[in-house]
Order: sequence, then structure tokens, then C-alpha cells
Amino acid sequence: GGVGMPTGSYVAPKSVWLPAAKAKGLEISGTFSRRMGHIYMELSLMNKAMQVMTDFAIQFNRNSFGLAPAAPLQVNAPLTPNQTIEVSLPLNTVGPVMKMDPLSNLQVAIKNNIDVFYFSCLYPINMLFVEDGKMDRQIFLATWKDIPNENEVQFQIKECHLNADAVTNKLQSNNIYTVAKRNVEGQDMLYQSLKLTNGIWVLAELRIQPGNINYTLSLKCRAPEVAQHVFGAYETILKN
Amino acid sequence: EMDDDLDEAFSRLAQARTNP
Repeated sequence: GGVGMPTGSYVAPKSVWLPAAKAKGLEISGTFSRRMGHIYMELSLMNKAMQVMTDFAIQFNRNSFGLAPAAPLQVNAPLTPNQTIEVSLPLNTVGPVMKMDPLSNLQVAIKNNIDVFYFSCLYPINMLFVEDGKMDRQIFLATWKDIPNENEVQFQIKECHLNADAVTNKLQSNNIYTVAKRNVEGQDMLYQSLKLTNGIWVLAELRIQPGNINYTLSLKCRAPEVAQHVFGAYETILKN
Repeated sequence: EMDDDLDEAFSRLAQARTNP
């Protein structure tokens, strides 16, 4: 599992983004987190070379949601051989935008006193779910009707053992809000909303049938290409 | 009263989705 706090948003474990063999001894692992409305790139920098590393700086290529460092990369002391440091880099979403394929691909350049290195990573889209993503109920109903059926995408969330209340709480900790809940013929229907940092709203219907560990998630969004990523976020959140 | 209307509208939506 991850290192997310029970009531906070989910944070995946760090993975290696840049192996030492490709960066003259600099190994970078990382993950993304969202805390108190702020997005962070959590980095571990490990010096596997035989010389000291200094003068670190980081830059992002333009990306789908305008993610950019909100401050310089703070590595205050030289990184000595075999030393690892943890750095939390604050990000904002006001950088240059260019739709990437896959959508959440981020190309990063990092430099030190030795050279400049490049790597790509994927950020989980739930980092971009904002705190004020609970849609007004009347607007939800109107928007649900207004978005054409062709824009509705259905997914199965398999082998989930949470009840409707646990699902609601877990999703709310990750800025997915339940706008309404109905029980029809024994099954729970949760109507939910979330908003991305770029203002795109996603409406969801999550259907939980008694005795069925597979839930049906229906997503409606004016930008249907985000649906697959939002489904991925539901799966990650509900299974961790 | 508007709240009641919205409650009713969500019930109708859930019903329609279950039995289209």
C-alpha cells in the first residue's frame, strides 16, 4: 500500500524515474502528493557516483495541465557519494499547456554540476482534483442531462468490498464528492462530482449492488479523454 | 420546497437509470 494518511489523499509509493546508469550516477525516485490544496513532487535524489553533486535545478516541459515548479529545487548542501536526500518540490498549474499522450505524461529536465538529464513520469490525475469540486445539486442535474449520452463512459471497478458510506468517505478524502445518494431496488446509486485544476468538471454515477463486489462507474464529462484517467483514480483510491 | 424538488429529481434520475 501507499503512505497516505487514513483521512488524507492517497499517495503512491515512490518509483524510480531516472536510474543511475542513465544519469552519470544520479538516481531519482519520486511520487506526487496533494496536501492542503497544494501539489508536490516528492523526490529522492541519490548520489551513486564517486564525486560530489551540486547546483541542482529542475524544469518541466509543457504538459496537459500546465504543471510547473512553483519554487526552485531546494538542495541546500552538496550531495556526497552514497548520500540520498528527500526533496518536496511545490508545483502549480499555471505553466504552459500542451496536450500530451498519454494525458498525464510529464517530461522533466534536471541538471547538476555534472550534466543535464531528462526523464518522463506519469502523474496520477487525482493530484488535480480540487477541494471545491462539490457541484451544486441543481447544477449537477442540469449538467447530467445536458452532457450527451455519447459522452458517457462506463467502467467496472472489480473486487471492491467497501459499503456506500466507506466509499463516500474515502473518495471525499480525495476530493471526489457525493452530491446525492439513492437506493433503488436495494442498490446504492451515488451521484458524485469532481473538478480538475483547469476547471473541467466530471460527473459520476457509482452503482453498488448488494452481493456484487463489482461496482459500475458511469462518467460524464465534456472532455471524455479524461474519463479513463478518472476511472484509474477511482480504482487506486478505493483499493488502497 | 426547492430542496424537496431536487430530492425528487435525483430519485427520478436513479429510478430511470435502474429501469431505463
